[in-house]
Amino acid sequence: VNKIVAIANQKGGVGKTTTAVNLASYLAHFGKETLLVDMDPQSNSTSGFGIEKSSVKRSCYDILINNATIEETILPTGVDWLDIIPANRDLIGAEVELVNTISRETRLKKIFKNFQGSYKYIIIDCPPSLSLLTLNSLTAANSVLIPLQAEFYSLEGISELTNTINLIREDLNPGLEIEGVLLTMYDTRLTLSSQVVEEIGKFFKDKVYQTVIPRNVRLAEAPSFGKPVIFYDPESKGAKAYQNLAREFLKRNGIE
Amino acid sequence: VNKIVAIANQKGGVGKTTTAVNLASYLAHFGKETLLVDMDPQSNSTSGFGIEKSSVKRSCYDILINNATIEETILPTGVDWLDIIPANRDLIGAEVELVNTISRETRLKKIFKNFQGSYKYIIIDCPPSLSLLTLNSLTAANSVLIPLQAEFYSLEGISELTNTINLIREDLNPGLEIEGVLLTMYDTRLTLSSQVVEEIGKFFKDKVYQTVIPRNVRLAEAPSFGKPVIFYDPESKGAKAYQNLAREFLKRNGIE
Ligand SMILES: Nc1ncnc2c1ncn2[C@@H]1O[C@H](COP(=O)(O)OP(=O)(O)OP(=O)(O)O)[C@@H](O)[C@H]1O
Ligand SMILES: Nc1ncnc2c1ncn2[C@@H]1O[C@H](COP(=O)(O)OP(=O)(O)OP(=O)(O)O)[C@@H](O)[C@H]1O
Ligand SMILES: [Mg+2]
Ligand SMILES: [Mg+2]
Repeated sequence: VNKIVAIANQKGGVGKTTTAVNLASYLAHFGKETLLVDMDPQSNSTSGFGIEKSSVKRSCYDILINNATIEETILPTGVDWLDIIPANRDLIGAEVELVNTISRETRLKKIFKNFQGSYKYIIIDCPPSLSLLTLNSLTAANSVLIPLQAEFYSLEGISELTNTINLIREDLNPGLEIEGVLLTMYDTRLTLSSQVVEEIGKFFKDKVYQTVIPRNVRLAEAPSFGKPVIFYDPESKGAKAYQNLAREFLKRNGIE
Repeated sequence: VNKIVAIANQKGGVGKTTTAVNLASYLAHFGKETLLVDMDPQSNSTSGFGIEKSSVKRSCYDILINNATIEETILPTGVDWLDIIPANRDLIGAEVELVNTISRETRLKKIFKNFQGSYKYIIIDCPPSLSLLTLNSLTAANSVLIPLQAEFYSLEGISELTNTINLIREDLNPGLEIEGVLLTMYDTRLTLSSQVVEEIGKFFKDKVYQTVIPRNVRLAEAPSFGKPVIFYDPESKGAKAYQNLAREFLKRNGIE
């Protein structure tokens, strides 16, 4: 595996799932074998590919709690070169069950360490909190991509997120880097947006991705058809933006 | 206290905080003494009134974990007839600390039971999860107001939320009712919105509030000035919508 990337931000509704589903789909489109991991009990990434969560027999929960292997949990997504480790409602109980287990933050890290799969990239969709599911993801990841809505409440939460990333780097995962900050649902007409962008640029400098994801209804419609946007409307502004994101991600990681 | 209302939905970014801050502000505007409780570790409701979270000495955390009283935790908001029990980053640790405590779901309920304050309404802003902070809020509340974005992922999570409400009603809080469903960030031009509205109407019938909150940038700008929208731009579409919401809420609760 070249890289494990967690898509994380405890602020809700900033486009974590939309980014995980569509970045993973375009990486696969560029021929990079990719595995998407749905670590959110809401299991939105799972349903973003039309997979009915009640039909999911084994999920992230089984990997974290029941020592299931990755091989027995993987499902196809309908996109070539892209598989998923799905979520289902069992994952809601994982938080409480993990609290009293030994080395509760490093369970996912150990599982990936022993995994010999042929995937180039593993993308992890995180829930909107800094709880044990997110901590497991940040501990297992090589880097974290931070989707950010250009609005006040989103900006407010960034320092808490970077605090947590620093703590994880010190204690649990010294190699954890910030992959970048991705501006999502961006509306160029709003003055609020450009003020936030200025703030973010000062803090994250060249870590801010050049690609900006515009607000585009096709991105919100695609999951209701159980498809990533590449299958739903590849010519839309939203699709083109995620295609550019995948390109920029590969370029930043040394692959033209 | 006439009523304790939890503003809850585990889906992130659906407008829970925006609804809590602005509904509470307009209830106060109509002369109803109101207390806002910020149960979210992100403490967005707290900063929505310009209160610096690092200056907050005592928060919801102290009430839940350190047996602090409500009286010693309350802060003014700058709005007449509206006080707040603020949040700060201590609340992040509350989830884990509560897991192994006796009757962990009913701590907030007990505190409100013994509270003799003169508030007419208590409004609780919940975090984007079905974890112990949200369970405490639902157990302490008389009813729950569900903000919902008219989009696929939001709709998907509703059955999980109603499951949880039913479980709480059976075991912990027999009187818990659904106050209503509130459509937020509604854009009449999108076909996606009208499809979701139809689905929601079938399920919740007359519990769907007539008042619909439109997408309006003034609502997103107001918190960056530390003000509820009533102080920031009372003539805006967003402000008028929340004013109508407060009126409809009072009407549904028998107060003209
Ligand atoms: N660029 C965009 N343009 C328009 N709609 C978008 C865009 N990105 C995401 N959305 C929609 O906004 C909502 C929130 O996005 P999404 O669910 O991906 O965020 P999230 O961070 O994963 O949320 P959560 O915190 O609940 O996990 C969804 O309904 C999604 O379809
Ligand atoms: N009607 C609206 N029009 C425009 N922007 C809105 C509206 N309601 C909320 N917002 C903005 O959308 C974002 C999400 O709203 P908000 O933070 O209130 O949701 P939330 O459900 O409390 O999120 P979380 O799940 O993180 O607690 C915020 O930046 C907010 O300012
Ligand atoms: Mg998500
Ligand atoms: Mg909120």
